[in-house]
Amino acid sequence: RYARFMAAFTHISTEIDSIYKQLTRDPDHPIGGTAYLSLENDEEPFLHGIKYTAMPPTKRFRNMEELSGGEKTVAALALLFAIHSFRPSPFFVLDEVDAALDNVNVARVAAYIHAKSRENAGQRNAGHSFQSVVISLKDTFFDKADGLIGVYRDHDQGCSRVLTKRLTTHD
Amino acid sequence: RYARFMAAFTHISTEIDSIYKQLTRDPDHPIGGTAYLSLENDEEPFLHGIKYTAMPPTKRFRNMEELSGGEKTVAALALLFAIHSFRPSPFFVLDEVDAALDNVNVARVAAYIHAKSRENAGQRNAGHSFQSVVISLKDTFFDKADGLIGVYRDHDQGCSRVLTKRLTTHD
Amino acid sequence: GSIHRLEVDNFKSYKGHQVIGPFLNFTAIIGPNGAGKSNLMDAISFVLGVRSSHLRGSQLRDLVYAYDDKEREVRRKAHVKLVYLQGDGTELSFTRGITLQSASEYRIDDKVVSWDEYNNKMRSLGILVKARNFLVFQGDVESVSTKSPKELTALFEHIS
Amino acid sequence: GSIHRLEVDNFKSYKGHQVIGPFLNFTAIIGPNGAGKSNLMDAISFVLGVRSSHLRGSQLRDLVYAYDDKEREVRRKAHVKLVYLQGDGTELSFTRGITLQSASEYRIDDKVVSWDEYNNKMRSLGILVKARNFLVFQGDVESVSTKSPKELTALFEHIS
Ligand SMILES: Nc1ncnc2c1ncn2[C@@H]1O[C@H](COP(=O)(O)OP(=O)(O)OP(=O)(O)O)[C@@H](O)[C@H]1O
Ligand SMILES: Nc1ncnc2c1ncn2[C@@H]1O[C@H](COP(=O)(O)OP(=O)(O)OP(=O)(O)O)[C@@H](O)[C@H]1O
Ligand SMILES: [Mg+2]
Ligand SMILES: [Mg+2]
Repeated sequence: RYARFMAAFTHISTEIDSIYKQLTRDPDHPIGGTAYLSLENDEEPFLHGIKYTAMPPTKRFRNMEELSGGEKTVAALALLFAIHSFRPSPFFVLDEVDAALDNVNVARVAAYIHAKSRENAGQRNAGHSFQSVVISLKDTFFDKADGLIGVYRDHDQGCSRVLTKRLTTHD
Repeated sequence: RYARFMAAFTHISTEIDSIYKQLTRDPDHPIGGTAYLSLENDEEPFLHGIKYTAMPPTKRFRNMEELSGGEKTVAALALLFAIHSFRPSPFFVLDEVDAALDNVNVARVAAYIHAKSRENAGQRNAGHSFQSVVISLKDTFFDKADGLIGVYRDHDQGCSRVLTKRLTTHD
Repeated sequence: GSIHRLEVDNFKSYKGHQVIGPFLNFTAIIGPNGAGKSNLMDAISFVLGVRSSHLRGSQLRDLVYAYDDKEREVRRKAHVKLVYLQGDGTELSFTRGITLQSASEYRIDDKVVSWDEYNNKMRSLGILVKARNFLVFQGDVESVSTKSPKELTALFEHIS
Repeated sequence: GSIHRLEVDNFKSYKGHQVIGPFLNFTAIIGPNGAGKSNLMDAISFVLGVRSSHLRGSQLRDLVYAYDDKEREVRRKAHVKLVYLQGDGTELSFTRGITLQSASEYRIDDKVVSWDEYNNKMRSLGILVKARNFLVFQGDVESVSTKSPKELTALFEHIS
């Protein structure tokens, strides 16, 4: 039990920083932010907590509560993707995770998801890629998708219906 | 105490439906949705609860929990504006209330706020208008404002700074 | 593997039998407020075995299509089938239904199975419903980053 | 009346003395994630007397500008002044400061007053801090529509 827990912890804490950097770097800050996990107790980690810290570029506070709405969203997605890399599920379903993101962060997150969703069976099992199902209201997010499922309300029948459309992918 | 409470309740419950209709009507549904308040107990209302129900156009469920994210936001704003009409405060501060709204609902809410923010001292005291301070990431919302306060991060100093800009108002 | 398509039958706002898909590597679900986008995520979560309280319904009955409050009393069946495309190109289907007595029923390739068998088959594909780290419901994303240290440990336990 | 301008001094991410405004009939605050937009709403809420726990700070100290975690120990004063334009065109200013001993200090037109006097003056202008129905913090709007019946009654009591 201890060994399994530590295997998960070590793997995820090495991945988290590089994923967070991919999601936060830009021309002004080519390196990006810093993210790390720390154990409250080394001897019996599963009896105590794991602390997550993410610091956006140029910010120097370690208290996650003080991050802004958009900064918390980016930190959360980095953690989710890092956990996935240890225990890869074949797909992700994300419902309006871009609600608090400004256009720059939407573009970065969409680009990351687009890059991770490339079809490659070997990559899938190794945790390097996954199928993505994303619900979004922002065209700067969904125009990066391979295909759209448009949901509309059929007023006469009082129910939902869908239309599908493939997008020509741009790599 | 009973009389004051009932004065508030009666006023707000007559306003809520017309405000909700203004926020939900469109060419397909010229009337809009339905919203009302009901008392759990008529004798001693302040010892029991007030139930709020809002039903978007073509929807027929009375359970507010089943509304979608965007539908809940519109219902919430209608209630806030109705309460304001009884007890007018001189200004409103709204932080990214448009996060869950699609473009159609953003335009409707922005138009409502724009209309209510017209300067007229008499209107202010009577609860028909108010000053609005709105934080938003969507240009379809903030381009209806009279002026913008742009906040940016001064990386050298590690702090926030602002720039202001008047927009030529379009009525 | 990946999700190929969904077949929903009287699930939430989806009346009658509707086939939704195909799902590609990166599929976006779009549409106006209240159209039924989150209900599609609920359909995926439901067929994987997530409890109805996470799907904005207090009981299974609430997940069955109804035209209005009166029709909620009408007894209807509902089900969601998720057709999964395996690495070797073969299809595997998972179906979860709501019976007339409002109970859950699980099927793999249209054969009724127990919840344990159903869940074990999903685990073998890497779908850990208990951890749910691959499902982010509307409005929940920010709270992932401010989970308490204890909650994070619990999540790590599920996936290790 | 209306808000004419804010003068912030070492409040949250606003270092030194900065004047923000003028605020017009409909003013939008815009800028990238993490720039300091919600901190401006916190400045308005703070000067009206809203408790620091609502402003994402556990204590008053957290609301004072600091460059990094080490500088949090540095004792600094901070204040926010809200200049209010009355119907007759005259200006009235409300100031709330954080003293070196981390206590709150209230001023009306630069004269120190008690919290009761400060709050009463605001009530006379229609600013009911206790009800807070005119302040919607980030992420809170949806929950307004699903307030429990008891919570709604409490809100109605505050405003009646
Ligand atoms: N059992 C049911 N039968 C019929 N309709 C239902 C049922 N349960 C929920 N609904 C309807 O589904 C609607 C909500 O759909 P959903 O939450 O999927 O919208 P959405 O597309 O995600 O919208 P948003 O963009 O605002 O989040 C509600 O308005 C409700 O009327
Ligand atoms: N006392 C303080 N001193 C200096 N900086 C602070 C202080 N308190 C908070 N901050 C900074 O303020 C930032 C958050 O600002 P704020 O929440 O206003 O952003 P925002 O513009 O609303 O962003 P979003 O669009 O993501 O909601 C944090 O990153 C934090 O570093
Ligand atoms: Mg939704
Ligand atoms: Mg903010």
